[in-house]
Amino acid sequence: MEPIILVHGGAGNIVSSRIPLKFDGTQRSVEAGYKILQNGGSALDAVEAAVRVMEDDEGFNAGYGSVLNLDGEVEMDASVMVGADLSAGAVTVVKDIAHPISLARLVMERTPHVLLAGDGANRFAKEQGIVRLAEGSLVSPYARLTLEEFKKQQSTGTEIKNPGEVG
Amino acid sequence: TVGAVAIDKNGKLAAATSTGGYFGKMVGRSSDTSLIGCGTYADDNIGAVSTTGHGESIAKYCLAHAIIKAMEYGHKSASDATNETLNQMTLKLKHTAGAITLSKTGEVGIGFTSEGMSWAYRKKSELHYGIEKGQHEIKQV
Repeated sequence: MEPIILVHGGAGNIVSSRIPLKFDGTQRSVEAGYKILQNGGSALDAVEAAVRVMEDDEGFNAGYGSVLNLDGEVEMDASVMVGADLSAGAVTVVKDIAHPISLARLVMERTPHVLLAGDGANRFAKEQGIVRLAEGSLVSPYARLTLEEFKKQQSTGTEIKNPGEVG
Repeated sequence: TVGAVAIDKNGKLAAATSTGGYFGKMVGRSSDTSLIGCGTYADDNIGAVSTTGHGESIAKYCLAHAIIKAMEYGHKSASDATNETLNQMTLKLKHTAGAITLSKTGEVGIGFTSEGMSWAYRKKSELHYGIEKGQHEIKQV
């Protein structure tokens, strides 16, 4: 079988200044995953590696650079699934974790559950030796600016435009 | 949101999706990305999907699973299943989304009803990528 890896970096109205970031990041993500496949690695390892690249990249809405909730915090979700046996793992509303996708994989591999949420997910991460980042470490300047603009539009009653991705 | 689907040399499939959600969301809001069958799905007998877009709509439509079932029962190609299911979701729920799909035979499906979606894939020495509708660049690597 010829290995293939396919990635996306989010859908929506992508502002032109962000397009080069998207091209660069998705290509680096693909290369990280493909390298694993090329060396005989598994599809699971490849998708995890590919997503981790984009979680580290401020140009994407995941990990560092995630959009902010109304309190100005990063709260992240991630999930992973293996086609061989339909095993799956996910996390939701996790904070201060650099790679939620790897935490989702640990939920799949080391718990009897599919989805862990909030404080429970963060506690599980700690038990697994995943370092909790300092509060606010994943907040990027662009994400802060976007939230400020959103709140300004809300307070003036102007029509709220989505400045970026829809999700 | 970001996502990846892959098939390895043994024909095994996997899918992964990760997100910060929606800007200005309520504290404690969970998205489709954390829900198996909505943001992510993989089955070696059919294919693998990762989605992005309006999370509440994707969750209500069980988008990733719907694409897989269009391939399984509708005998659609990865591309047709992805695009047709996305169009059906947007028609029904009036919100946009995108998805990437790989079939068990390595067919690629890329679709979005939003203005754009960044995507890229590698097969042999070709890197394919794009963002806008109809855009499909190829470069040798």
